[in-house]
Amino acid sequence: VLEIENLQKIYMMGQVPVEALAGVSFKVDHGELVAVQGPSGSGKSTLLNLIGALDRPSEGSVTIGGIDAATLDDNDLAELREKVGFVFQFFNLIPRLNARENVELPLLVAGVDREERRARTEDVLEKVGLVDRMDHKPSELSGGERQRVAIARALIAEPNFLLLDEPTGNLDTKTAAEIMELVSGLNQEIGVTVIVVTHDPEVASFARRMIRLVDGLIASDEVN
Amino acid sequence: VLEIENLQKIYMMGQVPVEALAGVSFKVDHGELVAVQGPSGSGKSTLLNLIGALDRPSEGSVTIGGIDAATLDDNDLAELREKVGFVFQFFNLIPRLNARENVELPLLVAGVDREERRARTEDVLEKVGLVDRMDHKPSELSGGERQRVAIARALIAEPNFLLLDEPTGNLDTKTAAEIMELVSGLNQEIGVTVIVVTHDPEVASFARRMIRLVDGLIASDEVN
Ligand SMILES: Nc1ncnc2c1ncn2[C@@H]1O[C@H](COP(=O)(O)OP(=O)(O)OP(=O)(O)O)[C@@H](O)[C@H]1O
Ligand SMILES: Nc1ncnc2c1ncn2[C@@H]1O[C@H](COP(=O)(O)OP(=O)(O)OP(=O)(O)O)[C@@H](O)[C@H]1O
Ligand SMILES: [Mg+2]
Ligand SMILES: [Mg+2]
Repeated sequence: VLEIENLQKIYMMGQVPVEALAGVSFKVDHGELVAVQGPSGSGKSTLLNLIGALDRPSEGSVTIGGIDAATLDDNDLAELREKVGFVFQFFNLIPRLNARENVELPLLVAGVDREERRARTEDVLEKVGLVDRMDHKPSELSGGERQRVAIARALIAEPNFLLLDEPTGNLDTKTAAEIMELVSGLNQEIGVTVIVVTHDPEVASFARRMIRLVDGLIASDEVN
Repeated sequence: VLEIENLQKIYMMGQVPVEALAGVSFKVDHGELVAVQGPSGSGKSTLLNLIGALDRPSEGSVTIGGIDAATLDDNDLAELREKVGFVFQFFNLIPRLNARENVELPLLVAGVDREERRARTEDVLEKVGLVDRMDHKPSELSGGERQRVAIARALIAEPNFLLLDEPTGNLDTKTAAEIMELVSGLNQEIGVTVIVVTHDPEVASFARRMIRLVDGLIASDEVN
């Protein structure tokens, strides 16, 4: 499903290059659940952004389902992104939309009719424990509630590939476990491929494979 | 140092009241290090915002150093806030300022001269491990790096009271421990009073007292 080859990302700070990824290669098969760990600043979010085609690499390639993201134009990239569910580290919710509207958005974009949108949105908000907060805008939600809205939005379009960047960083242990049960259920029952970046050992324990990044390079890649 | 009496906060969602805090009372003595835990949405951030005089309670009172925050006008409130170091759950960094400028800001507001500002800013950024990222704006920093900038900004004015809202949620275990060593050092060596909201048991273990909030009420308040 995913092949990463010598992936590099260099940000230019004026004349000074910052090497976020220094050459990363690995493959992920269909239906895998992989955890990515590493110190703060080691390149985890950068890696996820490149896999999700949200940014372009400086060197190297990302191939999803046989297609090299670098060969796609902006329209095709947008189509690719629809098949991938993404939970950003800081959520990227739309401030003036409420929880229901934020979660519904991917279905609105996909042209799903109103009736079905409403039903599927309420269903997934129920699964993340936010039925009582559907009409709240992000500024009217707690940190963990916003995070769960972002998770619900990533799940609503039933993607077969999930990229999760610290999905439980703002959740208590019990809520975090419930979210990971949900994700691991999708992985085991319908074969959704998952890559989850996490600092939390409890969350990493759901994965069967653990990749460790240090200073933009793979330090280890072990079976969990 | 701090006395909280029957504190309530009700948000109005149209006609529907949301009770974030339902009547919370406790005292914190000078030099204490207190952890606050509780499920997502249980009122932890609301409690911290009211203690830091960033919002006004619906009922009840917050008294810091003998002064009831509700009796202060906006000017006095601003003065009170200068004595309290606050790390917000989502940092509230100023996007167009770089790390150095964000951290320097409290000293700029306090009228400290440029030479001293620079030296103290570099010193505290060194303490949180960000000497190499001082010229990066928030959008050019990783999640954990932004969090450490927010922590450095809360420490720079050497407050005698620290309010930390999930200060390590985006940090790996090692960096989180380093930050808490720093905080606990300030508490033990110079008697800074600390209240830290956290979902992380490792972080909570630095505290000698643990308050647990559930549905806006204190469920337990135990010695750790
Ligand atoms: N402006 C608001 N309008 C309406 N409801 C609000 C508002 N702000 C917060 N709330 C609600 O108040 C409750 C308490 O929020 P608070 O941010 O204090 O929770 P928290 O304990 O910090 O949770 P978390 O661990 O998820 O950060 C939440 O259920 C939230 O939905
Ligand atoms: N736009 C940018 N310009 C310059 N440097 C950047 C930019 N974005 C990220 N960086 C740097 O690249 C490095 C990797 O960032 P990345 O966000 O991938 O880290 P991370 O592993 O996700 O860390 P965290 O656990 O703190 O979220 C960091 O040191 C960061 O300072
Ligand atoms: Mg990150
Ligand atoms: Mg909170």
